[in-house]
This record gives sequence, C-alpha cells and structure tokens, in this order.
Amino acid sequence: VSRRHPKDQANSPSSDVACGQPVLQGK
Amino acid sequence: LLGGELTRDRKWPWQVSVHYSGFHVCGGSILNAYWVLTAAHCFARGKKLQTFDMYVGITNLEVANRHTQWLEINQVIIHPTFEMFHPVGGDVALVQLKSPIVFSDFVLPICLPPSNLNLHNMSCWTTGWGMISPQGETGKELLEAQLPLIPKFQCQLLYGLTSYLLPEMLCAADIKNMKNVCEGDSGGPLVCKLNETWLQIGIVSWGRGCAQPLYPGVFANVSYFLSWIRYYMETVPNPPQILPSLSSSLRNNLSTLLTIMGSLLVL
Repeated sequence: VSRRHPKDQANSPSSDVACGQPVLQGK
Repeated sequence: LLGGELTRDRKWPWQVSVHYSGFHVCGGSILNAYWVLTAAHCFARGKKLQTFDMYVGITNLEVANRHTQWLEINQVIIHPTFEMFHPVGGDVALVQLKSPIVFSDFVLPICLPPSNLNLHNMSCWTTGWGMISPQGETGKELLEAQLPLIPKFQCQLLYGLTSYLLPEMLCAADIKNMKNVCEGDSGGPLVCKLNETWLQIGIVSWGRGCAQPLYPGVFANVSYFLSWIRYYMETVPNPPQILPSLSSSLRNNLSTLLTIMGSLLVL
C-alpha cells in the first residue's frame, strides 16, 4: 500500500462528494 | 460476521479497516475526508495511537489495490459517556486522520441519518472482517449480511436480566438464518437504504458471543450521537498539511517579496 505523499494533496478530495451512494448498486 | 456473504468492491465504499500493530482489530466508516466513525472500545486504554493504522478502499485484507489508502490517526475523540452508564455504553469514537482521504468509486463517505428517522421496516446491512465462526475463525474478505432490526423490548427479553440495554442502543440479527456480528466487526457500520441513499444508523458495539443461543448484535444508535458527531466534525480544524515542496520559481518570488518587505521595514 503506497503511503500517501503530500503530492497527492493536489488531488485531495472535493468535499462535496455525494455520501451513501455507491457507484455499484447491489443487485 | 457469522453467516455473512462475500461482497464486491465498490458496494460498501465507506468501509474502513482499523489495524493495531499490523492486524485488523475493528471496522469503521468514512464520514468525510478527515473523519472516520467507529467504536470507542476499539481504542482501549493503553493502546498507543501511533500503533494504529487506517485502511480504506480495501476488501481483501491481504490484497491492497490501487484504490487502497493507508492513513494515520491524528486524534481520537471518545464519546464522554463511554462506559459511564453501561459497560459498553456511549461506544462511539470519532477518528481524525492526519491526511485527507481521496475519494473515488472505491472510497466514498456514508451519510449520517436525520435525527427523526423512522427505522420501522427498513432493510439494513452490516459489513466487516470479524470472526466467521463461534470458534473464532477469521476471514480476509469483507463480508456483508442483511440484518433485520429487532425491537428493543424483544431484544431485552432475549438478553434476559443479565444484560440491560440503554436507550442509545439498537439490536439487529437474522436469528432464523444465523446471521450476526462477531468480534472484529466492532466499529463497523449498520446501514439502511432510504430513497436510494444509504444511511448509517448503527455502529457495531457488543453482543454475547455470536452464535447459539443467538443473542442479537447490539449497536450504538447513531441518531443518539448525531449532535456530538456533527459538533466535532464542524469545530475541530483539519490538521496542518505537510506543504508540497514549493516550486523553485514560486520560492524565488517569495524570497524576493520578503526581501523587499524587509528593506521597506528598515526605511
């Protein structure tokens, strides 16, 4: 598992990602 | 999980694995980029924070993929009523991470429920890497199980007078199909779907063994802790980030600016 590097901060998460809505919906 | 089934990646993208000294000890759930919700009893006294690791974007504990992130703990906030009114009461902890989670299809937050959620007839699921048999076998794959909610009164009858339930607790298990949470699932989420959105209504907390006679799993009822959770998430500042190394041109401009400012101050 790669340790997170500060460079990753560049694409650090947008805080407005939708919660509770997985891309893969259980069938 | 007893009676759990294999799941698929991206189905429960909020699942967290809490490791201590390199071994999975508890589950957890992602609330936002810096905060994980789990059980207070996962952080028993005397355990050093530096010895914990958090993993997201993982389904097989032995197989990291390009979505797996390892994160360090910045601080753990234990609910103030933990063990105050019950041996496992107030079993809620908020974990702040040192660096933010990067979201993807494999890593997403779970929603907190509204405070007045009517749980009647909801279809709820729990997930975890806990024990899969009363003898203590553990699996490496994340398992899922649909657990019907059990009315509190009925749950108290099943536990008899040996263990009392607090109002902040809720029970869930599939007694008929022998599905229940087990050691190692603690801290993990009990989630229910409402209008195509999953909400976390419970945190795996305690039970009596995890097999016959089947005592239902007991969960911390998230609705009871909502204001406490929101307070800390909204008031505690994000930890300082290690600045990425400044680009040389930016550094030069910065040093020139500081020099000018310094000389102006002297005049």
